Amino acid sequence: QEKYRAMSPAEFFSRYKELAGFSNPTRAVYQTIRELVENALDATDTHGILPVIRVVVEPARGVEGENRYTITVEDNGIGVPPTVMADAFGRVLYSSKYVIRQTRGMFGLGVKAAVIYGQQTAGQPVTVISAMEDSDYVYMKKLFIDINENKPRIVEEGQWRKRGRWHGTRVSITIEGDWRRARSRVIEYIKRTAIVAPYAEIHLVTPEGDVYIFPRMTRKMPKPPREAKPHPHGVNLEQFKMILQSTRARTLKEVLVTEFQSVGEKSAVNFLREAGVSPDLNPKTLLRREYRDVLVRLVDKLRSYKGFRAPRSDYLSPIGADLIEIGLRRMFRPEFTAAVTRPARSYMGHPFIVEVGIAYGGSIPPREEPLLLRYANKIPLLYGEREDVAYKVVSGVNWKNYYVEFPAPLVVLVHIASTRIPYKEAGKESIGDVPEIESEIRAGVWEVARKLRIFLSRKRREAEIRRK
Amino acid sequence: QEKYRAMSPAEFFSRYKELAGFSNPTRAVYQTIRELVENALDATDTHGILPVIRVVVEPARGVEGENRYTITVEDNGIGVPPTVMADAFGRVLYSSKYVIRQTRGMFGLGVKAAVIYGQQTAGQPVTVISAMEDSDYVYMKKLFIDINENKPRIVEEGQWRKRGRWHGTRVSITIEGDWRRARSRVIEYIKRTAIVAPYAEIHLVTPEGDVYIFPRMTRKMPKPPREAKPHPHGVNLEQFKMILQSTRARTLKEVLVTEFQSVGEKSAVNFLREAGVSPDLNPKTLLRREYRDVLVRLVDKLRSYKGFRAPRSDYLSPIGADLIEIGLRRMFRPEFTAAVTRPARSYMGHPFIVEVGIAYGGSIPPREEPLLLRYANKIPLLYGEREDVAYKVVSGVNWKNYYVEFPAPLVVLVHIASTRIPYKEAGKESIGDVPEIESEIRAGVWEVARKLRIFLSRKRREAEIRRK
Ligand SMILES: Nc1ncnc2c1ncn2[C@@H]1O[C@H](COP(=O)(O)OP(=O)(O)OP(=O)(O)O)[C@@H](O)[C@H]1O
Ligand SMILES: Nc1ncnc2c1ncn2[C@@H]1O[C@H](COP(=O)(O)OP(=O)(O)OP(=O)(O)O)[C@@H](O)[C@H]1O
Ligand SMILES: [Mg+2]
Ligand SMILES: [Mg+2]
Repeated sequence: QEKYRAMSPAEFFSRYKELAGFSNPTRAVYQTIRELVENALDATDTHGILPVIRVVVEPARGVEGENRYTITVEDNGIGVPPTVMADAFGRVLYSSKYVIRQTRGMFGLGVKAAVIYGQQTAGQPVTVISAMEDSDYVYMKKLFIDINENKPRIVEEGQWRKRGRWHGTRVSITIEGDWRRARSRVIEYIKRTAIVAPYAEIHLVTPEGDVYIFPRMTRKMPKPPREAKPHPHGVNLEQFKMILQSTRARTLKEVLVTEFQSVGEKSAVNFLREAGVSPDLNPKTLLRREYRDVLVRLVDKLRSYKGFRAPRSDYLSPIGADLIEIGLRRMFRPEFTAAVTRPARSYMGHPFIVEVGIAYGGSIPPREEPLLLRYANKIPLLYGEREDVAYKVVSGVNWKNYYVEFPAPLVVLVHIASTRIPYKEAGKESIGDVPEIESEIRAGVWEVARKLRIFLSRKRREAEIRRK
Repeated sequence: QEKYRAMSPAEFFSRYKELAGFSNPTRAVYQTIRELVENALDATDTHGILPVIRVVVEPARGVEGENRYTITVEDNGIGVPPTVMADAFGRVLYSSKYVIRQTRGMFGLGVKAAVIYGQQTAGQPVTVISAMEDSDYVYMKKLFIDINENKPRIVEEGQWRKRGRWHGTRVSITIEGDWRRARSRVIEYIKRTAIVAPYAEIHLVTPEGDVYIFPRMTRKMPKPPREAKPHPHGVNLEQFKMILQSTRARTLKEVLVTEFQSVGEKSAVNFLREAGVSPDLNPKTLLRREYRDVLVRLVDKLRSYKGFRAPRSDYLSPIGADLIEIGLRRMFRPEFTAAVTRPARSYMGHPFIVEVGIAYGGSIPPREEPLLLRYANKIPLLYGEREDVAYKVVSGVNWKNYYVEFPAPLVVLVHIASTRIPYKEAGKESIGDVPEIESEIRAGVWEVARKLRIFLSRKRREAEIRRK
């Protein structure tokens, strides 16, 4: 007799940890640090706060077994409200980033996957300490995740009055991990993070007692990303039903104009007429069972109607071509750099901006293929390269056309900023090949490669002149 | 103010469909068919039934919009009990395969991801018709998935007395899909499935009215895989707690011997003594809060203790070296074939068997690199090749050592059979590089490559003799 049963999402990601990026003790160190650092940056630069982030990796005290480390990340961000703190850290698929905004986080899984990995390999609860700017109190919770029920199990909590005006969050997780093998990737991750966030101050303290400081290079921050209304092309049946349920709009036309972006009065009326639905229809009517077919057809047409404006991109927050060039120079001391921010495009109703940077020569060691630095919403991606759309594009370029002969001292940086990054995995390793994104990356790579060609052809002429 | 909220697993995979393999309308056709076919094979050959499977893809009737197809897969398998039918097809993370047994399915997500994709793109419920062998009735349900609540919403159901003795299941899902682009991959998938399951009869009917028949080649079936007890190395804290809760064993020693495989009386006692825990301890005692540290240390030691036997592999069901060679010959008409079934090994307490086949020459068209056919638990994997451990191994082989010069007419088949396949994605595209598995694949590839070299060196000598 077959044994049928359900599983909570906590059990699912506990049983299949590799789906969340926790494939082995080396990767677990990396993934724990990156999930905490990404949360820290989301809590700061997304809210216009100059980030100060401290990462400490130390041998776990009072925990048996070698290879046990306590990883602590502290930030000066917006903090976590005490009413949601337990769920934010103790319930899988719980998040403040399920909205339409460019953030690093998107799944509501990251820190919980680390908590689960820690509680299963080291038996320790996560410790969270947090204070919000407008509050007089600091709150603390130590908790495990109840894997079966997918809910937090608080084992200790407290609160105390602030002495200063601190705001921010400190998260401490103890895991089994192979620090020795993970070390170089962790340092590379933080280095690459700092390169595109020169307004951030980041410290890394290692178990050996080394302190890596990535100082703030500028107080100038890019404008933070903002939340947007959905675009008609990006809405699915369930989302549209939720909008109809919660809307205060009294007509269907008003729903389209007020609940969506890029829909004006005229296009709303034209669209509804074309769809054969009255613009004055009461939105709640569409939720009735007998209107299901009408609703499905309407959502279908919404997603494919060509008469709406493209999604707005002014709520995105790219790195900026200047910052990319500065970052490349700082990292590689090259002879040549160039960078471009492509015009915004969209896929599935979500706007995206591709940025490409290139660096050549100088201190860059020659390699058999370009060194590719991939970024998505300012997160450096260090795994899964060969299935990433950026790798597909960059390795498909005929570099000979640009006077590049391998081995060559060539670095290419690709950044995608969007309200929705099409990751192939819940562990955020690589980006799937969405055709619109692929063609923008290709256009951006060609654009900077052409500038490189100009530089290289001039160098070639100068070399010929010197030979005569 | 940040908006904090939870999401059900249905909403999670509905919002991030690419995580389940539904990245675009082309891939959606492929993924729907493969999920249904894999369920059909799990319902037959896993239970010793000679599979008869019929796949029909037809233009959707009464559904607006182009590119709408109804995909129906019918099998003669064990059927679905009426009491679980709604959850099996309408609740994400619900499965009969959450046990320790070699099956194609493992996540409890596959068919539900297809149902969600269908209901969102075509607005149609899934139709399931099923009958069990020992029952007089056939049951039918049409349902949607309530995305917010992650539960089935039945819109029609019925039952009727069987007229014959039919048993099996028919599942019908209507989706938006790009059949034209998906067609060749779907045919390739079914072809490759049939190659390693020559005891199965599979029919594919396409929207164009073509009928592909993959007839049964043999009635001889490999012994079906069987369910196993967990191995100590594969158990985590939560699983051990569940075992302690449900066990009827009265001592800790009895728990180890009866609830696990590969643990005898002697090794149980030795292990517990080494762990400093009494073999006579009442298992329920370990569940008390004050024993948490003891429990954590015990599970830790369980996972690393060297004194237990390796996991048993007799409950696995490999393809078999003969069948692999026959399949390769049928598919490619090569000049040479060889195949090997490696000895069983284990990772994380789960046994696995690697099988490698090689084919050369004859009708194989020369290519710049080997054509790699990847299989996991008899499922052909057609996506994500470049991040797959098998690709890493095969592309890393120095084929010159084996007298192979590219372009060359070379095919390599790699199959991994296990109670737990370490997929990198919930959409089952590629296999992560677990060191134990990687080294077995490498050993297997070298083994068949050496046989190829003997063949090629003999051909070389014969060619030289002819020239003189
Ligand atoms: N350092 C922090 N400061 C403020 N809030 C935080 C911090 N870390 C986590 N949170 C809150 O906890 C929530 C859950 O974090 P978690 O990493 O699990 O998911 P996420 O960041 O939303 O998405 P992802 O899984 O993609 O990382 C966040 O959405 C955020 O609201
Ligand atoms: N054709 C079928 N015959 C019998 N049972 C079936 C069939 N299709 C599905 N089921 C039942 O429904 C359950 C859910 O199927 P589903 O594909 O969602 O998950 P799974 O096969 O268990 O895992 P995976 O997500 O890896 O495919 C199965 O575990 C099985 O019990
Ligand atoms: Mg996060
Ligand atoms: Mg399945």
